[in-house]
Amino acid sequence: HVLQMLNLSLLNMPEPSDSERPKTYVPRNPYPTPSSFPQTPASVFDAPAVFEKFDVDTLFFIFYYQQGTYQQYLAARELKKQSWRYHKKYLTWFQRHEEPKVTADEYEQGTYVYFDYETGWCQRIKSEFTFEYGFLE
Amino acid sequence: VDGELDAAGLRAREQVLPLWLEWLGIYQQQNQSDKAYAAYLNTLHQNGWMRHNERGEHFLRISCHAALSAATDAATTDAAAKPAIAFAPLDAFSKLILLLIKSVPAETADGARPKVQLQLLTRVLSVTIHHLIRQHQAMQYEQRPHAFNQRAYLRLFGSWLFDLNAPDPALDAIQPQILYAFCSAFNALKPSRLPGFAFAWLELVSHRMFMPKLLLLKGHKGWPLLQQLLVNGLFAFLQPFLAAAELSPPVRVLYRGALRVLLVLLHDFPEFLCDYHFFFCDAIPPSCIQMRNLILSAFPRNMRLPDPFTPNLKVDLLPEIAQPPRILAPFSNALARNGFLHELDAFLTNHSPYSFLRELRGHVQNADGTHKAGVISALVLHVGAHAIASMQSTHAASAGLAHSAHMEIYQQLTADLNAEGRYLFLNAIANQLRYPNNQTHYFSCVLLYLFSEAADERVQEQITRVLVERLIVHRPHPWGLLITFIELIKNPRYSFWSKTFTRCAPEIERLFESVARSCM
Amino acid sequence: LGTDLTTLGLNLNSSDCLYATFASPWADAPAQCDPEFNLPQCYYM
Repeated sequence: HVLQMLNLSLLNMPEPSDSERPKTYVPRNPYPTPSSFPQTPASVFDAPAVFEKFDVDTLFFIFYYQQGTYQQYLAARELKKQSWRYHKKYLTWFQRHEEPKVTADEYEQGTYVYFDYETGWCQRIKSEFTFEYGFLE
Repeated sequence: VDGELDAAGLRAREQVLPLWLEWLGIYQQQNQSDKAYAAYLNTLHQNGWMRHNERGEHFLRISCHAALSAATDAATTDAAAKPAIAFAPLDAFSKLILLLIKSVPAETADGARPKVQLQLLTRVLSVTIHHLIRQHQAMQYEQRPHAFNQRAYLRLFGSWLFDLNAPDPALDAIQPQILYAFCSAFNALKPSRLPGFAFAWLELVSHRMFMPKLLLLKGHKGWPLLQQLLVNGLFAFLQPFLAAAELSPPVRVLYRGALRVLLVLLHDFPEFLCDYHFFFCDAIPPSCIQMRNLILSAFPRNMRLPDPFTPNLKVDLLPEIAQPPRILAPFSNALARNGFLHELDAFLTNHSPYSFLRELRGHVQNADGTHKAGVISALVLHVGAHAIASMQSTHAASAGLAHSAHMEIYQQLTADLNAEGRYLFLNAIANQLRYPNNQTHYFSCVLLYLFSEAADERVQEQITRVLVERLIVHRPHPWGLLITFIELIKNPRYSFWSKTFTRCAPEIERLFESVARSCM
Repeated sequence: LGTDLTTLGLNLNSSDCLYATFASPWADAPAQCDPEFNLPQCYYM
């Protein structure tokens, strides 16, 4: 009897699609683009290796415009690999322009490059800046 | 569900179905919005459908039934074809439940929010389990093969495992209770109870959002739960089928599936297999040699195994060889349950009375002459653990082996048991030949000592068989097994190659030569 | 004589955990899935 049940169970053998996540990529404010345009991100953007090829501007674009996605995660990871550090108060990325003048337990001080995503969408130099480690993500 | 609804339930049904269809519409909109979700959930809360009462129960049962019916009604009528499944209603229902759990108001009375969330999850799981069991019974007893489709429930439970176990601040307060709730659910759905759900069950228990999470819980809190699911749920069910020589197609598929799950555990969580090896070896039939080897090959990740083929490897000088393995199975309980633990310990301590030795066989045999494999395993391990402890306390290392009470028990069993009983006994010893630890070393010496002291060459042949049948199957091979066999064939003390059974047939002779070559 | 366990579709030599891409006990290949990732709250604008 049990074997008969098992045979029936084999008939309804689970399939890979049964446990795939429904692809829930939902554009926040969908713009009516021609259907020939890709409607979901290409799977190539799921590969971490491809992010090493992007220039920093592209990584910032993905970071700020693909919020909450795996791509944002990969962009942040690549930025960190390129010695950028995310500041949790200014919500932007900093990179040492030179060795810091002062290094203490709680902070470091010196000249940094940071990414201005709000006004210029460009990198700017900031001297005499104190980077408090409490704001380091 | 209709058959089980009373008048109030039927009235509720008239109200719930439109609500369910409304939700389905919202869910299937192209650009779903949080606003639409919030408005719908608000409606449910305001109309009392979310309370923990009969009305709330009706809502869950009727919407669960509606989702599952819509998903499987799409099934074909062709009995031979595989019934199709519509995922949308199932994904809609699982999403609704996720939102209901996450939307339990934060200001719920006196911090009871986690409790209310867990209560809701438990109610949903029990409604789904109730539905599953009833449909399974319809398939089982009403000869309606398509009444039950495991894939629909797999989809539901799988979605919840993804959504509820993903890192999410809104759910952190009810972890690991969420995992425990799924453990209870999967225990209730185990294959021995619902064989028609067996494949989905193993997929859920080994799910990447469940099994690893359970094993990664702090303090190994999830280890006993997974051990219970695998041993009582899977291996206890498979045991009678695997003991048969021929595996039926569904059992073969389940067996291969179990091998994959064990390989993931061997690769990612070897310590789990190490600590629970006794439970697994007890549950896996002796005929499943490779599966058992897989479990016995596990070793702690921080350990570097010395190459067993190193010429003149001094096993007894290895630092790890003095370390005791961790064994989480209360293996002596089986002896107490069979009423002779106390006498056994008395004999081990006082080396008397000798009458106890003669009664041993009776303790490990059933009335019909078959043997209590679990009791034999427990006896072997209990005596060995006792021997190691007493050797360590008296610091009499190898001297303690020969004329000890412990060895007399092993030799008595070797002499008294028939071939089947002795095979189980020797297997119980070979099941302790694992990674370098003091039990592997002790039992390796015991096996070799029994071989060298055996008066009857058939015993030596059987000891050899127990080792060789574990070596000729595909890898992996436990480290302790390899070093024991290499010692047996290399050390002139055992004059292995002079034994007639090594040349009893041309293919046997070739087998020994090939195994010897691979070992050299 | 058992099964050649290297043919069950699991990359046993992988230095990464197998469970993260374990598709199912019936699958002959790892799952193609978004690995689990966690975005700190401060990344959200």
